[in-house]
This record gives sequence, structure tokens and C-alpha cells, in this order.
Amino acid sequence: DIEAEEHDEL
Amino acid sequence: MNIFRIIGDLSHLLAIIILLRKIWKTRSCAGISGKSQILFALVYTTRYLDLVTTYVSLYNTVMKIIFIAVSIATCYLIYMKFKATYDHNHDTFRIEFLLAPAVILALLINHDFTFLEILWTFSIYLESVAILPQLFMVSKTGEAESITSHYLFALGSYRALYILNWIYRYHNEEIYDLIAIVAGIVQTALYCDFFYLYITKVLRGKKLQLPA
Repeated sequence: DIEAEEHDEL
Repeated sequence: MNIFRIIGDLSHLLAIIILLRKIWKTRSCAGISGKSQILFALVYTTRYLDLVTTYVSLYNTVMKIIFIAVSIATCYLIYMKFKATYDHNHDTFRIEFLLAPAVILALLINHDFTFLEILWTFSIYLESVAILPQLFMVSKTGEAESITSHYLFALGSYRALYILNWIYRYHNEEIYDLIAIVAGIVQTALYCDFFYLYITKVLRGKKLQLPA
């Protein structure tokens, strides 16, 4: 599992 | 992009359109907490500053611009254009009790100690509680207009749908963001009482009225 690095959500 | 996220985003968009339309059509912001709207405007402006540094997609860019613009426009309508109709006597929640913890928590628990990342984290924490002045106002007056209830339902559904989106992404893309997930669960939990009243009263044609 990867902790998200970029915020691609709103 | 999965179905939960797109419906969540559309629900979010619907909520702010319902609110803006209600204020514009009735020329009144009665029953609406200006304080919650200020907090939301702050949430979107601090979160979407990455508009100038990171490009995700055209969809993301357009939605971010809409959210920033509409949240500021809503504040303008409440505090300037239709100021006379603003029910400030019932909008008495102390927002510093939400702002201060959101700032402190963002400084303590974040992914990265950088300016934009701290602001993003602050906006996530603040969003989770930004509706409290509005819910407080409804509880103080003991009722809400149907259109205000629809607004709250659409706004609450958005984060609930995001929880499904996060579960989906965790399973299918093996990606997760613990800060967003925990804050999103808190945010959705705050609406539970309201969801219950909405389903049992408003959807059956009754006015949302709290027991005395």
C-alpha cells in the first residue's frame, strides 16, 4: 500500500 | 476517477449551486450561517492554492476554480449584497474554536512540513468541522427551510461518497491518504443526526423541525 503523495482529489 | 468520486464531486457542486440559487432567487440568506460559508471559502482558497503549482487534470482545475469562486461569491451575497437579511443573531458559533485547533493540528500532523502542505492539511481539518456553525444555527432556531435541508444533505453526502471512493482506491489502486480519510469520517459523522432527520422528515414532505 502506498500513502498518496499528490493530492489529486478535490 | 471512479463512480463514487464523480458522484461525490457532483453532489458537492449541486450543494453549492442549491445554496447560491436559493439566496439569489429569494434575495435572502435567512437561515444560512455566514460563518460556515466564511470557513468554506477559507477551506477552498487554502486547499486549492496548488492550482498555480500542480496540474492534475482539466477537470480538477475547473472544479477548483468553481469552488473558490462560488464560495467567495456566497460570502459576498451574505455579508454585502443581502446583508439586511442575514440572521446574525442566530449565527453565534465561535469560529475561533474551530480555526485554532485546525491550525495547531495542521502544524503537528501533516505529510510534509512545507507551506502548501500545511495549508492543504489545515483545509482538510477545517472542512471536517466547517458545517458546525450552520448545524448550530439550525439547532438554535429549531428548524430549517426545506431548501436549506437539501443543501445540507447534498453537502453531507459528498464526503460520505468520498469515503466509498477511498475504500475503492485502497482496494484497486492501493493508494490511501490517512489525513483525508480520518477527517472525512469525522466530517460525515457530524451529519449523521441531520441525515436521520432529513430522511424521516424532509423526504416525507415535512419541514425539518427539531423536537422542542
